[in-house]
Amino acid sequence: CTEKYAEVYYNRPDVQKALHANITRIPYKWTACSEVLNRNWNDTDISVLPIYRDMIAAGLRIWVFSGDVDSVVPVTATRYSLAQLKLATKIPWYPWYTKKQVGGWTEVYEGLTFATVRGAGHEVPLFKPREALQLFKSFIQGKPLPKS
Amino acid sequence: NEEEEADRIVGLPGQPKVSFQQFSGYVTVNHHVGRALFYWLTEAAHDPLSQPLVVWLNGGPGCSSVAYGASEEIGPFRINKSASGLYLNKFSWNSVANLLFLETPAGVGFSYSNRSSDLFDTGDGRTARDSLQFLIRWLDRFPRYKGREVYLTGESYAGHYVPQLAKAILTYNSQSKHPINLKGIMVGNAVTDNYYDNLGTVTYWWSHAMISDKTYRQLINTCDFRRQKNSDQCESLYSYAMDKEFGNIDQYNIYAPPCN
Repeated sequence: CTEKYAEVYYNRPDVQKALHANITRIPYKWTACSEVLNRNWNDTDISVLPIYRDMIAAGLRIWVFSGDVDSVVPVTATRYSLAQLKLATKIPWYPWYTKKQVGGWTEVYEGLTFATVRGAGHEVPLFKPREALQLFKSFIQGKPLPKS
Repeated sequence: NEEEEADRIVGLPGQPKVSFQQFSGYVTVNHHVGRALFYWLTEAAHDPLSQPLVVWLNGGPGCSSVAYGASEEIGPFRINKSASGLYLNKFSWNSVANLLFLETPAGVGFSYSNRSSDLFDTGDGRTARDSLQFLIRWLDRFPRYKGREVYLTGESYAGHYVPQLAKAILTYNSQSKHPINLKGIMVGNAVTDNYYDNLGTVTYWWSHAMISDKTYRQLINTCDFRRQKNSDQCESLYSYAMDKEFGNIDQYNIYAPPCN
């Protein structure tokens, strides 16, 4: 229910002042998600996999992670989609660890790292903050996730 | 830099004392129609001048990076239950990076457009263009970040925003004397490919015993997962699955208690 706290906090005038926000007095309350935008979304790519191929060719570091108890964009969806890239495996599938616990599983491909976060929902850092921070540190350092 | 100073956050209501700097405000991305995107920068807690710049985007489409990324995921603060103040997130990603939360596109959160019709015809294309303009102009406002390593991160529908912005940056860099030092992207539970996402989603529902064999077979046989818009029959199958077979669960975390 934490987004309810945001709906209250960010509509407080003193918070908006401190954030230099809402200076044009937008004619609607601040909200976590805009129904209007969502229902009237004009154009959407059927697939962004072609962009992945461009980014891999450009040498960008690409990490894709998945909280494995999310059913909205679940881990199976991500695996089916990434499989279409047909990437060669660089480091085979292994469990990665934080604090001696399996944080999830990962496979390093040529050009892309895939990692799951065990027991995390759609908002991975909300449900598994320690594991998410480890994931981020490994990503920023450009190193594979810890094997122990 | 006056603009930067004008954006400095002295302190948020109910905020604990912190050592890192914060800035927030607007960057106009389209002067002609008056479209401006809102950002919140929480600098790294240690050695901000040498840490990378990490842009975080939430998806939706239409959802706010301030509401989710900053306030309940990777940001340095959490909002307390009474919304009277903030407390520290000990696993914040600003322990190792400068975090830039961007509310995009206009219409999301505090980001706005003076042309109200913009809220009814925005999509992937305008979002990528405006987010690129934001980044270029934001770096002009914060010149110490020019040349700094930049990473784009996000989740959910930002599985579109992040690669599309990365592609826009790569194109910009190929024509610019001052390229943006984009090093990589990281996305989570990311919307990626219509067909395979949809196929994977109903397969996950079935393999996690959330739907019946019958519903699974009907979804697979009735829905054309390549289409943007589901047919009415397909739509009603999804509704049946969610309303009749899922029960009262939080679809975003199937083992967590739902927020009633």
